[in-house]
Amino acid sequence: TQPATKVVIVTEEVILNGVIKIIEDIGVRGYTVLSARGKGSHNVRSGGQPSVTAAFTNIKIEAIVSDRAKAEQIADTIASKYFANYAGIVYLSQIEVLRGEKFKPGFSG
Amino acid sequence: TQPATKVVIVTEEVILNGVIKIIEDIGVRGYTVLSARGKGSHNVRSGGQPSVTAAFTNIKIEAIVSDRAKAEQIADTIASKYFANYAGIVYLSQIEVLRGEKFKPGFSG
Amino acid sequence: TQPATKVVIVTEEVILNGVIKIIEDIGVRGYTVLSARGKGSHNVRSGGQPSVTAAFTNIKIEAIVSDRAKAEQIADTIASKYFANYAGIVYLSQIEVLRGEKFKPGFSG
Amino acid sequence: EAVFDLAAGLVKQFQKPTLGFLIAGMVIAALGSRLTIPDAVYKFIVFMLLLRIGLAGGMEIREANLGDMILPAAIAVAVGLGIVLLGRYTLALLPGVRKEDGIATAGLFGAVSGSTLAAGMGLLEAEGIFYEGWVPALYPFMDIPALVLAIVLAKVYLSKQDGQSNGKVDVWGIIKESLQGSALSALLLGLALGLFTRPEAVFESFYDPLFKGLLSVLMLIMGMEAYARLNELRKVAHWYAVYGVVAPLVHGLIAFGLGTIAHFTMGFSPGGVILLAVMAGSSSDISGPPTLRAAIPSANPSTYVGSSTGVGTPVAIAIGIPLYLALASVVFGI
Amino acid sequence: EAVFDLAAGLVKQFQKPTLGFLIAGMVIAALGSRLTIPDAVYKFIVFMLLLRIGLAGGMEIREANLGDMILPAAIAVAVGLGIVLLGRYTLALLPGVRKEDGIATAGLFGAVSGSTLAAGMGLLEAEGIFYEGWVPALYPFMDIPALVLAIVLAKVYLSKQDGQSNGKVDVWGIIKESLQGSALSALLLGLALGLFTRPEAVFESFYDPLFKGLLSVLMLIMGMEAYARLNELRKVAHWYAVYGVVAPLVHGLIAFGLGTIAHFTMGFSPGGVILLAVMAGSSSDISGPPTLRAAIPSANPSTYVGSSTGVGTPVAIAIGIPLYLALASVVFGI
Amino acid sequence: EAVFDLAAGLVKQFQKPTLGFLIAGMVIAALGSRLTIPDAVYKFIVFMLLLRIGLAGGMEIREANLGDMILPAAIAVAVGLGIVLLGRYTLALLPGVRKEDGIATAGLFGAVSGSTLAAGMGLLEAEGIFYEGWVPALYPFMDIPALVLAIVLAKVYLSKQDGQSNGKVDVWGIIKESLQGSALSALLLGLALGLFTRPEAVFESFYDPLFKGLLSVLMLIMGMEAYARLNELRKVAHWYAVYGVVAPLVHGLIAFGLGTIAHFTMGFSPGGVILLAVMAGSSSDISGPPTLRAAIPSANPSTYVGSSTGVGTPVAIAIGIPLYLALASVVFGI
Ligand SMILES: Nc1ncnc2c1ncn2[C@@H]1O[C@H](COP(=O)(O)O)[C@@H](O)[C@H]1O
Ligand SMILES: Nc1ncnc2c1ncn2[C@@H]1O[C@H](COP(=O)(O)O)[C@@H](O)[C@H]1O
Ligand SMILES: Nc1ncnc2c1ncn2[C@@H]1O[C@H](COP(=O)(O)O)[C@@H](O)[C@H]1O
Repeated sequence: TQPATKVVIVTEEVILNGVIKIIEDIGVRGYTVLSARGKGSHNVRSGGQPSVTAAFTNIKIEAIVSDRAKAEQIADTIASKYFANYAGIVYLSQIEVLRGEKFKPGFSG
Repeated sequence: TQPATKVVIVTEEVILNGVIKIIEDIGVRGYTVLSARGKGSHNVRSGGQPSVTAAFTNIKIEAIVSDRAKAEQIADTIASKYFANYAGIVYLSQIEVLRGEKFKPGFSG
Repeated sequence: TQPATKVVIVTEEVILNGVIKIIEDIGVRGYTVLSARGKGSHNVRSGGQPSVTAAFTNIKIEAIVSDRAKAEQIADTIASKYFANYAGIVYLSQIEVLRGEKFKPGFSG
Repeated sequence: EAVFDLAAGLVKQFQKPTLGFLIAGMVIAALGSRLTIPDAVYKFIVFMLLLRIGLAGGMEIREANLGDMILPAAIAVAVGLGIVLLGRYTLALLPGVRKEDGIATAGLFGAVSGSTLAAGMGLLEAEGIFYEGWVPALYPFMDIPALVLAIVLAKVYLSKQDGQSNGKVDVWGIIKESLQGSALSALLLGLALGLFTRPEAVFESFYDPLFKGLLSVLMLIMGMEAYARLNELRKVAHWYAVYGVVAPLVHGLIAFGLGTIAHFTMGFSPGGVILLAVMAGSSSDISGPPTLRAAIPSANPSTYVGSSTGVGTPVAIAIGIPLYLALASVVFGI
Repeated sequence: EAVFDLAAGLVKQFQKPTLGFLIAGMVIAALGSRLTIPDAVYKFIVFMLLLRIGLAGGMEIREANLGDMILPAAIAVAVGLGIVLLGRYTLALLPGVRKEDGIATAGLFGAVSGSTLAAGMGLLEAEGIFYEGWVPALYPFMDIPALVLAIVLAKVYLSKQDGQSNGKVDVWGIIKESLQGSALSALLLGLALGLFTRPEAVFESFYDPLFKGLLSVLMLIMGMEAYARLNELRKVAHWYAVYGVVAPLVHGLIAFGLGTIAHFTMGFSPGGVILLAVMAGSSSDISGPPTLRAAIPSANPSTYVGSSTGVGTPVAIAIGIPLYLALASVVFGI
Repeated sequence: EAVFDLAAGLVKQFQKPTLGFLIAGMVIAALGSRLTIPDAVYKFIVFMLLLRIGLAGGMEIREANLGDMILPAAIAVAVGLGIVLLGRYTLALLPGVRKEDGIATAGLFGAVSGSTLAAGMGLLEAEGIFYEGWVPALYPFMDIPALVLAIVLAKVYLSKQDGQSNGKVDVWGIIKESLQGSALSALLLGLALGLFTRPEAVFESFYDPLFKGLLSVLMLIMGMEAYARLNELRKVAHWYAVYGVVAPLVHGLIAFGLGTIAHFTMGFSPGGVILLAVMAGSSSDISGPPTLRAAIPSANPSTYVGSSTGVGTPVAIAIGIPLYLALASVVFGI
């Protein structure tokens, strides 16, 4: 196995497309999105999803990158661009991938 | 980046409010909830959700804490209070956060 | 706490049963499944779920194992059996569990 | 002759959509079908059915003589409590049955199932048998006391086990929790809207016409669900399955008897007697389990959910309802 | 006498299912009910209602005289823009209100709420009051200019703050984004289908009959939602709540006045005047917030969503619509 | 003259709601609308339509002469197998087309699409053309043999590639897997209920009245989905798009021809001939892809799903169905 870094972002659904764009612009070609709900410092229900319908209004985005520097770049870019106004957190987690070649930025499948 | 600990709990949905209360009572102000389903030692379908409707009956709760001791306290409290009767697991994962101040217990956003 | 390894697989929903079988055949008795969607090298929308209905077509499977070797065996078996044809990634993450006995392969709850 | 008649009658009953869809659900689940009704649709169907039941009840209560409701309501409470006590001193004492599991199971059988009640109403309306619109409003009168008593008995038993002398039970909290549940909220919402507003237009254009159809889909779900839970029952003592077959009919007949007394004393309708029996014979599948799971954590859900959803509800609908209808035609000549 | 009449009239209005369900929703949310309508059902109901509104409008536009639409469309645009300007120089100047929050809130109140419009149409149809089928098609004429202006004003203000002289605003991008939203897409889809195809059969067998019933469920959701958002308003200046009570009625009356002019000049129907007032008084809950959240990130959603969904929509439906109906019976004698 | 007639006829067809919604779906997806129908609603609509088709079929089979079904059933099987063989020796041999992708695509086109079948039935009922109620029950007779044959051919080809001489194919497992799928389960469930119970009341009050409306929403979804998949087709050889245009019509006309023979030999209704052609021309979107994805993993889903959902289904509905109707009016004079 090879070491890699997983960037995890939990934020409002309204900025999903923006976050994906940042990830792809930095050269990372894959990501995974999950529905989430949560509570944080903002405790903001943005975007008008009715709370009574128990809608999941946050999203959790995970992007696996083999290059640690790229991972930090993704995290920094997203935090500085969005988290002044939008609710969100970002963190990094060390993982090991089986077949490393897939996660090198620029790998085009 | 600063090191932090992520507490992850996968358990039955019926005790969600109780788990959140424990997290908040210990002073952690944020958490993320995801829908999950799974199989464990209990293999219990609690709470009456029909299995045929493919409902997700478990929840996965993630709470990020900067203080390792608090993280263990959350894990211990939840495990001892609930896991004798309810299906559930809890584990800790080391992560790195970008802006550490948000995750200090007591930080009030 | 005791160290353990979490195997994470993100792949197409059509092979869920196959992946679960591999996990159980190796002797791991528990796993957690979450709905996910994502983009990777395949960018394949398999299985016919309409994309317009915003259906989550991927699944994320997490299995916690206390024995590192078993974790790698699960990862290798799934990758070699499925990832030549199906879209999917697999990675390992070091975690710490509170009550370790539950995750020893063969533990029967 | 009579047996043949009864058998023919039973076949005819099973050809009714309500029972037909229930049995079809069990069959296709047994055949391994991957057909699933999305959870969002299931939840919405339960909401629509209970709202409609409440609306009809509320609109009728406006004109009804509230005095007529007192005796049936009292019977409902008595039956609910009685079922739990009966279970406490039968099922819970059997070998292989843990006390708290037996009490929790009796609690679910004392409570009421919205799907079974809707099935009963559907069959009565198909047969054209009249019942007072407020009878379904007796649902909470039977449901809540049964759940509360079951929780109290379980706590008392468990605290004796642990050597504590007084397990405090927050009765008002349990009542509040039950009333706030999604099933009872929909019923009470309907009752309030039927009582205080004029919902006739939307009742007749939407909630009432869709009732039969939505009920058929719910019967299909309950049938598929029953088969799924039946598997779970295999892991526990077989008494839960036996109880699931016997209890609905015993409870239903007891309530039928008491209801008949109400019929001859204050004119309670035969349809009302049947519905009272249906509610007594029903075992909660939707609202009861989460309440018990939270209040009696040490009880094993495989027992009470398996017994109620896996055996109790199919028996209450497929055998119980036709039985009460047959009995009513003998006793009341309808 | 008149006051008693008005009060009796108001009670009678509240007994209408539409208002009854809205108020019932607020009540059961206040009582802590855990009843939830699944998000998938909520989204589908909004789709069905707007599609039906669009179909009816499109089918009517086929025969309508397009010239009749010009003046009301102009009024719609003027009112939409006017509301935002009005809010910019009232709400946004109050103490404790941040400029961008005030502008965003005014933007939502200038925009249109599909649920309020549907409620208005439901009540008009229940009363049997005629309105031109194309009036609901004025929705985007009021909604989009209001949102665009609010975003432009916010950007101008924020760029002045930051010392930049020209905050570029991609107006066409915002218009496109709004038109592609799920609510407006459903409305425009319906209009196009009504105009270019013959949907009468499916309109009369499906979309129209279900309208009233689905509207009642949506009113329930909006009532529950209003209560939930009311809580969020407590965290911000109380002016947002005051604005939420006053603004819908002021905006509605302004539009009523302008609509009346159109009535006497080119024969705009009284029902059309009422709907124009309903749209002006409505505040967007579904499509407006995401657009503003993306365009004006620094505005705090608790203010504009709390004001619109927590106060504005209940007031616009429960007080506004009966008010315009009463006014219309005085002015137009219907 | 004739061309003008045909064009006018085609425009008139497109004005039918069924086709109108399909085209509207493609248009709004092309315009970038973010309108989405929730997945739970989509799944429930497919369930409701197939259950209704099955119920109608089952109720009719009760009175039907089973002998009449033999020839059409044989034709259905023959057409299903024939389509796969035809595709194997045309599409799969084209340059740039991998054999297993071509075979999988032919498999989907041999299979049947529930949405296309429902669209065909909707248009026949709108035109008042009679068809035997059991004709839709021929669905599995065409669908399953086609999928099985496609999987067998793919396995044979792949095992030759790998040098193994005998790729075992668990035919019974594939048949079972297909029958247990959600689409076929709903159809078979309906057939069984129609056959063995008396579902007339719930059929006429719920499943039948909602059919047209739910079909229109499904057409909208299929239209939006077709546009989304069209994008995916760009990544693979253009032959898949060509096949998607030509194949539905060729397959439909072959079946029409065989069906006409059945008409003149044993009185198969013209409506039945049209439906047989519709089923032959349809390409599975819902139940086929997961079966192939699991059985032929090395086939690239972008090819077969893109060809079927992106091109095949829109062509089969928008061009195929009007074509068979026009042909039937010539051949059978209806
Ligand atoms: N300490 C935490 N642990 C886990 N998730 C968090 C935490 N804080 C915030 N979040 C998540 O991040 C989202 C936005 O956080 P915030 O920006 O703090 O409002 C919340 O809705 C949560 O889902
Ligand atoms: N080894 C494991 N790996 C991942 N998830 C697990 C594991 N064991 C249990 N779980 C999750 O925890 C839930 C409760 O587990 P249990 O208490 O063992 O029944 C299950 O439903 C799973 O979702
Ligand atoms: N770099 C990555 N980070 C996170 N998730 C990924 C990554 N690459 C792929 N995935 C996930 O794995 C799935 C299949 O990937 P692939 O086999 O590369 O198409 C995608 O749909 C994503 O959900």
